[in-house]
Parts: sequence; structure tokens; C-alpha cells
Amino acid sequence: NVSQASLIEFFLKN
Amino acid sequence: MLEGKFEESSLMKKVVDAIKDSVKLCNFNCTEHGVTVQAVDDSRVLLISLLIGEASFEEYRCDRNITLGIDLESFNKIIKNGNSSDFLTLIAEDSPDNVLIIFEDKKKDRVSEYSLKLMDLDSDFLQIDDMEFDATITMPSSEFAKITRDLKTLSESLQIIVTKENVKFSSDGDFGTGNVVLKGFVDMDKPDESIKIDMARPINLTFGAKYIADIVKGTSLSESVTIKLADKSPALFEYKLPSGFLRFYLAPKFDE
Repeated sequence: NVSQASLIEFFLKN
Repeated sequence: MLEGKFEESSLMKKVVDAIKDSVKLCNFNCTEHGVTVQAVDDSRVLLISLLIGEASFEEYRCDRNITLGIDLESFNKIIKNGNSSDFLTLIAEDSPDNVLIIFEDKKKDRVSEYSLKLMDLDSDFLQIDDMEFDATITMPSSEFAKITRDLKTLSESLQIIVTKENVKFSSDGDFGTGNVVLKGFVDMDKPDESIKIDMARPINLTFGAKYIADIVKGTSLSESVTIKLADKSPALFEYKLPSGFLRFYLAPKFDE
């Protein structure tokens, strides 16, 4: 099974 | 004031077509250097980053930074009304409530003018620092689009595996499996047909096929697409514009 990662995990919000 | 005139409306048509299924609302940020958009899809999995450089316009002036909050579905309805070969001019005041969209055919015997209401949108910026990638693939954009469409019929996930020799696109579904393997090669006569694989480290990443299917809507913008991959990191898919780019950052899927 695979789960989808979110971009928020990688790119910090300004 | 913003006044940007494209030699042909086709570029903006293609840009809107490429992003409208990924994001519905976005700010077009206009500066003296051109127009940029950064927007994230609702699920926070796909990010688009667009630069339409000043040189993409036949005539361009933007004295002060202007933000155009645009509903892409509405914009698309208007932008479709111009013929691809028409001049397209975008005009907006410094603090605009609307943007004027003017199409002129090349004989100048028909001028169509539309006004699009703008929206006040929260800009939700993500900071993307320069990323380091382990593998870079450049290939014909149409070929990447076909592979994506073909493999998406089997599975919701698309796996991209890069080794020194080749790149493998693979899907594993309920009723069967499929894969397409490409080797690097140089086409001297048609450089855009070449496939270039640069690999520092082997890559094995899985992505949501539906997101990649949205990404390949940029195919008409460029003959080739560049895919940059790093282990356990978002991938970058780039379509180059005559001056600028349309980039998609896509978060991977992970084994649970």
C-alpha cells in the first residue's frame, strides 16, 4: 500500500 | 499599469489549458520582468510555477507590480473566444477590479474586447529553495504524455525508475501490469526527439497517475519535457516557454 505525500511536508510556508 | 501584447493568443490559451484542471483560482503576479503564477492544487500534492517572461510578449510594460486574481474557468471561457493567430493584449490598471482582454486579428478589421472581473485571492506561497536532484530526464513531451495516458489505464499509481541505462515507467493494477522502458539516444536531425538521461543516483519513485495526467496537459507548450527526480522528494516537471517556463512540482507516494 502506498500513501500520498503532501507538498507541505517538503516546502516550508512563507 | 499593465499592458502586455502577445503576437499570438495561442500561448496564453495553451498556458490556461495546461493549468486550469490543477488549480481553479490563482494570482497572476505582474512585474517589469513578466508574469508569474504560483499555485497549489486543493489536495496540496501538485504545485504549479509559471513564468511568462517579458520577452514572450511583443510589447510589454508594467510600471508597478500588479496582482491579477483570476478564476481560470472564467478566464478560459474568454480566452477561447480569440483565434489562436490573433494578437492578444491584456490591460489592467494599478489596483484593478478587472482586466481587459483584447483580441485583434492580424488584418486589424476585427477587434474583440472582453473584461474579466478579478478576485481578491489569498496568496498561499510555498518557499521552494533550489533543490538537488539525483536524476534528470529530457524527452519528447508527446511521448511522455502518451506513456502517462497508456499506463494510467491500468493503475492509479505510476512508478518511475531510473537506472544508468534507462528510465522505466511502470504501473501495477488490478487486472494487469504495464511498463515502458526508454533508453537515452541523440537524434541529430531532430534534437527535440532525443532522450537524455542523467543519473547521479538510481531512482525509484511512485506518483499519483491522475496528477501526472494533469501535468501532461502542458504538452502543447513545448516539444520536450524535463523531469527532475530526487529520492523521497517532490519531482519537477518542466515545460520551457519561448521565454520562461511552466513547472509542476509533484509530491511522491510512499510505501506505508
